[in-house]
Order: sequence, then C-alpha cells, then structure tokens
Amino acid sequence: PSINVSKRQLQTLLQSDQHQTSVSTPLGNMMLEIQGDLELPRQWSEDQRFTTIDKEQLVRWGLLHIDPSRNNAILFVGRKQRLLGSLVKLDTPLGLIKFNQQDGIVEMQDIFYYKVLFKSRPLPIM
Amino acid sequence: DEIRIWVRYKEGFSDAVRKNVSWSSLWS
Amino acid sequence: SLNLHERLSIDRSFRLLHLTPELLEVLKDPNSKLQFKAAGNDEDDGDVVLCSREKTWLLRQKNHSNTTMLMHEFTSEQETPLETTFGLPSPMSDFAGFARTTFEYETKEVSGILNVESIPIHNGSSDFPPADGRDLPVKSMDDLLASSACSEKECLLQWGQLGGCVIKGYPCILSSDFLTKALHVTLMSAMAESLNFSRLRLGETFDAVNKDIDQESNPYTIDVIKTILEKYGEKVKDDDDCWQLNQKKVAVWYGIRALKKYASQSSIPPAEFLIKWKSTFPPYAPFDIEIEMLRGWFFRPTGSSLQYLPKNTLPSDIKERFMMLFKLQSQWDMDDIVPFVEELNSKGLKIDVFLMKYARKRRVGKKVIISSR
Repeated sequence: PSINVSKRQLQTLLQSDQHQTSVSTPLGNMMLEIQGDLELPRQWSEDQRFTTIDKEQLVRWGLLHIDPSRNNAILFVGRKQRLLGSLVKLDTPLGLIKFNQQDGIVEMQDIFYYKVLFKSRPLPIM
Repeated sequence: DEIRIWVRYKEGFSDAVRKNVSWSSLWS
Repeated sequence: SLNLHERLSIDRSFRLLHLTPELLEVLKDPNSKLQFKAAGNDEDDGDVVLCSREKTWLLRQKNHSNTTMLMHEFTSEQETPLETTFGLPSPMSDFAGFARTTFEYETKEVSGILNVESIPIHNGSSDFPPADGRDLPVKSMDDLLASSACSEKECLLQWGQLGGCVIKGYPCILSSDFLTKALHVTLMSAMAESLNFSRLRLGETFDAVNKDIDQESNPYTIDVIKTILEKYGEKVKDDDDCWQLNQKKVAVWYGIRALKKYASQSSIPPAEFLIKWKSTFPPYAPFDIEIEMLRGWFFRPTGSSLQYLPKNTLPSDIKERFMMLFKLQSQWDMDDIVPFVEELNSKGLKIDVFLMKYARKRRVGKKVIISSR
C-alpha cells in the first residue's frame, strides 16, 4: 500500500523559510515533555477548571512560564506541584503528522524544532 | 479535591528499544 | 505565562517523525512528493518506509518513557481567574493538549526493494496476458510501485535490471530463455541494419527486429525490445528514446549461458571455453571477452579449468558458504572468491577484514591466495 503525505498546511511555512525559534511554532503548536506520568481527569466535572471551546471539552491543568533570556521554564501542575525545566533544541526536527483513517489522508501539519522539557523531580509549591 | 491533577515522577528515562513499523499501526 | 489545558478526549492519530536534513530538503522542494509505503497490500502489514521520488527511508519506532503532550494555542473566551499565588505575570495565552505520544518515528535511509513476489514470469508465449488480467494480482506498473517499499527511481532501476516488461499494461518478468532469444535476435537485426550500438533507438531497433517476421506469432513486441535495451544498455543522457548497448553486460550474459551449457557437468580448459563462448554470439559480433568477466560464476576444481557454479546453489550462511567453497576448491585467488561471498558481508566490513574472519589469506608473488583456516 502507498499513501501521499500532504504538506498543504506547511506550504507557507516552507516557502518563507520561517521556523520555530521559541516555545511555540509559527503555526501555534507546542511540544511539552515531562519525565513522568501526567495524571489528568478524563471526565467532565462542574469545576471552573473545565471548559468547552468549539465543542471540545478541556481541563485546565497547569501554568507554564518561560524565561526567554535563559530558556528556563517553570511548570505549575495542579495546585500542588512545581517543575523546573527548559526550552530544548531538538537534535532532529520532528514533523507533526496526522493519519486520518476516516478520510484516508496523511498530512504533515507542522515541524517542531524545540520542546519544553521537564526532567527534574517535582517540587512542592511553597 | 477529588479532581486529580498530578505528575508521577519517573527516576530515569529509557528509549533504547527500536522496532520496525507496520502499516496497520500507522492507522490505529 | 501560558495556561495549559488538555482535551478530555485525546486524538490518537498524530505521530512525530524525525526529519533529517535530506528529508527537510525534500519537504522544501515544491515539486517533490513524499509517500508512506509498505510491501504488499494493506493486510500484509509489511515494514513501513517513507519515499521521495528517489530515496527510501525505513521507519523505526523509538518508544520512550516520558509523557509528551502536543498542544495548540487557542483564544479562551473566558476570563481566566488570576492566579496570584505564584507571583507570576498573569497568563497571556492558552494552549490545549490535543494529543500525547509515547514514541517517535526515526528515519534511516535504506535501499528500496522492488516487490516482485506476485509478478509472473513470461517466456514469450502468446497467452500472456490472460483476458482482463484474470489471476494477475498486480495489474499495472502503478500497482507494482504502490506495493513496493521503494522509491520510484529505485523501483524503475531494479525493474530494468531484472528484465521487467509491461505487456498490454500488465507487468511481467521475461524468463532467462526468452531474454536470451530476444537479445540474440535484437543484436543480429541491429547488425544486419547497421544500427549504431552506441545509439540504439527503440523505434528503429523494433523495426529492424520485426523486418521479415510474421506479426501473428511475433513475440518480440516493442515492449520486449524496450526491456532488452533497458537491461543490456544505458539510457543516453538527455535522450529519452536512445540507449547505448553495454557490451560487457551482453558478453557476460552470453558467458554465463555458455558456462551453464559447456561447463556444468565437468570442467573445461579456459582456452577451449573462450572459443565456445565466442561461438555463442551472433556472427561478427564485436564483443571482447575475458575469463575474469565471469568471476562469481565459476570455480576451478583442478588447476586452471573452469566449472559453472551458480550462487543460488550455495548456502546462505556465511560459514557454511566458505566451507562449501573450500570443499569445491581448496585455494582461491582472492579476486575469484570475493564475488561469491561479498553479498553476505552484511555489516559492510572492508573486504580484507571480512575474508580474514572466515578464511586464511596469504600473498604468493603478486597474487593473494585465500584458503580455509
């Protein structure tokens, strides 16, 4: 079997030679990585942290702060944890690809050059 | 607080295993 | 600061793919295309590769133990309550996680392999192809390309080398016997019409072959002639319709057939073999021949005489292959033995190093002799 990879969404990006230089890509995507399991609720709750945007149900779980001059990052998870990390340049850029089984389409939607990485043990919130 | 939002930290990081990719796994 | 959210229902259809500099170049070229491919059909579940028009990359899944979240910026309709406890600037944007991944696809450039598993062998008989392509699983070159884990360029190169032919749209591979006959007829006809071996045009060559042949029973269709030119020639640069005959390739093809015919049951002295080999060519054929051209197809059971030895009769295990070769011939000239074993040098070691792993090497004058350990 064989299927084309569409790069329609990347066109303007590739043509203009723009690429990610900070926490998110020019197309608005971000890659966040944590050394551990991130437990989040999977069911709706009547709580201010739960919202609906464009028919998607979301849970707000964290707050991220980046210090661009030093590439340091702080991540607050829930109400109790604080993680220290950094903006890391990827050794090899990563293409973000969606495999849409329903429509039989494969699309490269973005390219990540950086990720925000948290590999230290979470600290309590002081 | 019944809503659990929590990072369970892992001491190490492992990524040594590599395997070929099957066609069906692209779509699952 | 950024508010981080995650969707309650995660999308599992996203993947992360390593983009090497070569792959990035392909992406940036507006005329290029990339395809995910695998050998066979959907159900066969072969290994997935990524192909540009010219290259093939094998996908390797690298699992990891971290949580990776892929997020997209959005505009929140709500006024998010200020989190004043942390003493940080109030959040300015919102990101929502839409996917999580626990692996990445690495990409390793490899040689693509044409999938000829279901391609029929055609010996020139008039009953190919069957009506409507009944019983032919591969019904077109497009089908063949789609079911091969191989870039188009690599596929077509291998196809030409194999003697692949497309008859009434259906791919087939010409049998050795049919290739031999078609080559012979093509050479004779080309010489009879004084065609230039360095610039053989398909149309002219076909006309030469088909002069005076009864079209009813003629197996040498234009597709067959094209296959002959592809297999035994090289396309002339910047000319889509013109081939230069590779005289060495033709000579070797005749030589292997001659070894098979005259040196299978017993060995033959080289001088006698050269005469026999020459006799198999069309009369007045201008091809130079040397025994060394057939290295990898013969061994020397006693002294200098030659005996036919096809590689497909040898063990595929490297130790056993060396054992068999030394059983047939106790000492080998290095140049004679290398073509029999180099295909098993899977790690790509320098040939000297490779040989020394399994055999003994010593110099005798200008020659390098290989024998068993």
